[in-house]
Amino acid sequence: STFFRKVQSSAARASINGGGGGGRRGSSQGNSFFVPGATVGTVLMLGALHARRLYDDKKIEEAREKGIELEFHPDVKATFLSFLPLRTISRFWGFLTSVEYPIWLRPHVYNAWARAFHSNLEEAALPLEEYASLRHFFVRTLKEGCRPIDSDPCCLISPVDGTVLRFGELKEAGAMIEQVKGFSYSVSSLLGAKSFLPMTACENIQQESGGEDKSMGDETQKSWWRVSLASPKVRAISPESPMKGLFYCVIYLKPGDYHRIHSPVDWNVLVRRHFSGRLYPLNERAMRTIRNLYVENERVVLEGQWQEGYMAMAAIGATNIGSIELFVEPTLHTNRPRKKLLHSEPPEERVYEPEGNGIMLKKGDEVGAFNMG
Amino acid sequence: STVVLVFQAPVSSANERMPSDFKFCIERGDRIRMGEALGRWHD
Repeated sequence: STFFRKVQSSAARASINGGGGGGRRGSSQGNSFFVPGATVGTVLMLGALHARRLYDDKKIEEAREKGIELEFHPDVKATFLSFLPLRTISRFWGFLTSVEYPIWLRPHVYNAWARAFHSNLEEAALPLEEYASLRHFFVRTLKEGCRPIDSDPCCLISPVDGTVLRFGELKEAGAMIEQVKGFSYSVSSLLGAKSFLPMTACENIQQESGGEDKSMGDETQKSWWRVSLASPKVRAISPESPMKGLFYCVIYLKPGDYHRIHSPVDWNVLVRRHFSGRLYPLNERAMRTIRNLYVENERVVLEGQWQEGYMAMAAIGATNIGSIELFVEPTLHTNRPRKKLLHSEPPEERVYEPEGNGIMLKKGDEVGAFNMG
Repeated sequence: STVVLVFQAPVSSANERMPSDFKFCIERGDRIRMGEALGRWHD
């Protein structure tokens, strides 16, 4: 605002100095200052926001290095997000990023993107001029040999490029995964109530699920209005315990990462489930402030069997990367315009044929991709 | 965007002489690339 006041006062001075017929000239000079001034102001504001974000990220990183866990802490800004038309915003973002650039502009745009989000452009399979739009560039394939697959037959590989957020064995009643310290969500809510998750009946659920962790069950008792607005799938805690040897891993993909999803092992995909939920952002701040983030967001779940038993992979969308494409089912469309107000529809499910065998995927095979918007 | 994997993996029973437990070979906050091992077990 100081900058604009200066620009306005200099414009006014120019107008006074010009006087009479010269006043018109002075006014046009003021206008010509105003446009670059507004641009500079916008750039400065974006720069300040980016600097603040980097500072926050650094603080979080430092805290993590010191062993301080991020804690769940809902805030007003997060509540405000639920009133925004995030799906419409996401779809509009998709439309914007689908706009084709002239060939001479493409390397500049993609280089700027790579600098901002730390992408390695040397890995891109095609020359930058061949990516017609940012959306096309975002789901780029990689050069042959950029991602060697671990050849150990007794290993499970990462299906994506990303940052490991959580991993471990599911032992607790209800099979809960911690979102951040102080809040957990249940795996059956994430994968669907009809999932084949190997569980065993548990009689001591009250004793086992209680304690220091504010799990979903506790929250639902405390907050009736949240229960009434939440979809049915997130209300109840499962009265069962996971079988021994059930593990999980949560991997977060930053905007600069390679955004294709691959198969982690050789497995048979039997069922696909599409949850048409919300499209909250999935960044660190959102994780700390939005309840049931992964359970509420739009996602596609693939479920099947591998040599060691059960296998499920959930690809969860966000505001900027809202649509999930499955190469094994090209007809699936996600991030569709929403007709109903409440987010309580059951997931749309498809059993892959032939029944009992499903679709065979090899370790490292491309399964799908996250698209912009 | 985020990917969550849920899977069964080998765990050895108490009376096995050679443990064949699945072990993650990653740490929280690690950057991982597609194709790198998340965890291993012994045959």
